[in-house]
Amino acid sequence: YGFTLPGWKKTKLTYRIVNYTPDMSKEDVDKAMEKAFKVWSAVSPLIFTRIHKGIADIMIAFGTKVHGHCPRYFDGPLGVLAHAFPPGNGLGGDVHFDEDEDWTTGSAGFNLFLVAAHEFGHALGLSHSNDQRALMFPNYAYISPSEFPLSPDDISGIQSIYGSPPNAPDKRPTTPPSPKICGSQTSFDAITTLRKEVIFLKGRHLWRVYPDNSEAERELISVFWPNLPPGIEAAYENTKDQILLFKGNKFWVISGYQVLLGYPKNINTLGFPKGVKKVDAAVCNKNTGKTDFFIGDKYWRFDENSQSMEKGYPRLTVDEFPGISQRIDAVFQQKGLLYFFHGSKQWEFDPIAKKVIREMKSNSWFNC
Amino acid sequence: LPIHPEKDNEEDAKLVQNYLNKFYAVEPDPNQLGWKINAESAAEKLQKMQQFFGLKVTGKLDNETLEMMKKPRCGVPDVGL
Repeated sequence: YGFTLPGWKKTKLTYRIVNYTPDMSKEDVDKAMEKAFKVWSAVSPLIFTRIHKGIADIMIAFGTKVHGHCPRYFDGPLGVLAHAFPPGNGLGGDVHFDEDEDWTTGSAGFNLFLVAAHEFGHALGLSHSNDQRALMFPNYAYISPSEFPLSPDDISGIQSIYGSPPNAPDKRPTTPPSPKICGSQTSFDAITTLRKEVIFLKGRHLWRVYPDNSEAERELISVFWPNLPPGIEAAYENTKDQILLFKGNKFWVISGYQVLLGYPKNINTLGFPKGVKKVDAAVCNKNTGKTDFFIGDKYWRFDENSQSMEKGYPRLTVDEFPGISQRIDAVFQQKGLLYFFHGSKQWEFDPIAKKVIREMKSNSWFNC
Repeated sequence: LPIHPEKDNEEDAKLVQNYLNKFYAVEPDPNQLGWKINAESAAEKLQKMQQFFGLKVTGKLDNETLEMMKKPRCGVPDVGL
């Protein structure tokens, strides 16, 4: 992380939303801004109060190209999304958003909450971090708004200027509570075995489950693999005591804690045609040494021995796996049976009898 | 009609120049009087950008560097006064 001193000389700060984007309802804009300030107040002594008139410490506005007295200009769609100024008078602390962008509450366009939280970091005195996991990394990266967006790097940065929240029990960067794993709608991005354990991945977190005593450990993915992005989409353990992790058209091979050199590579090096842009789920059948990649309603079969994609694929998943007709989020193999996940449901499948044995909740592997 | 490759390079060159000036030009120190003695070269700025993003530091434009420059981002410079 980096910061410009001295930061604000006070912990009670005001903000004012000067104008609005037509892309979102005023209510959604207000909520996004409030939530973005809460990100920083959760891990520091700072308190943010909204005012509706006059000059606030942090003035928030939407503009295009040359806008008002701002010395920086915007550049139309994409490119620069927003900018902000370090603490101080006048423009100090102010935050501007490029109205030529498509501002949203979700993953389409640019998520206003995420961009605002980044710019408020500048308005509080942080500069850009070269830690790709950090919210203060300069490039936009979408993460689910239900995830807490600050990395330990961001938390250390803001706490080096303002200290910890008054009632924090110890000095370690504090990360608010984890996503609810026992919630009724719990789903997973990817799941893989790793020797005796099963690793569930979702957003920035992973859970290591030891099936025989269903004990689970939660951790940030970046603690194990700092250079991996959040939101891994598929994962599987191959026959060489390695796991492969997929996101978009890239994949990484991991052995132990090490990401092997030369990765990420493009998935077309595995034999996918150019048109395939991502992998939904994958599982390696330890008995046959064949890996099935699931994409949409189809699957490809890869021979781990010859390291090549088998001919005659893709095929319809439901043909080989009767009863599995949904797009698959994740799949893994345990004691010869396959477990297919979609949203909050999973199906236990017997590949020899070729039939679904039962349907369960996705979080049935956790001691809920 | 196929886009003329030179034109592509031209646009990329402009993008790179604009990117380096916007995010990797150390802003002049208001207290400094007179000319700046050693203006940074584009290659030096490019190296700084490649270092910041964890790319191969060559001072030369390659696909990975160009791809990084084309990503939507924050308008605050990556290097300050």
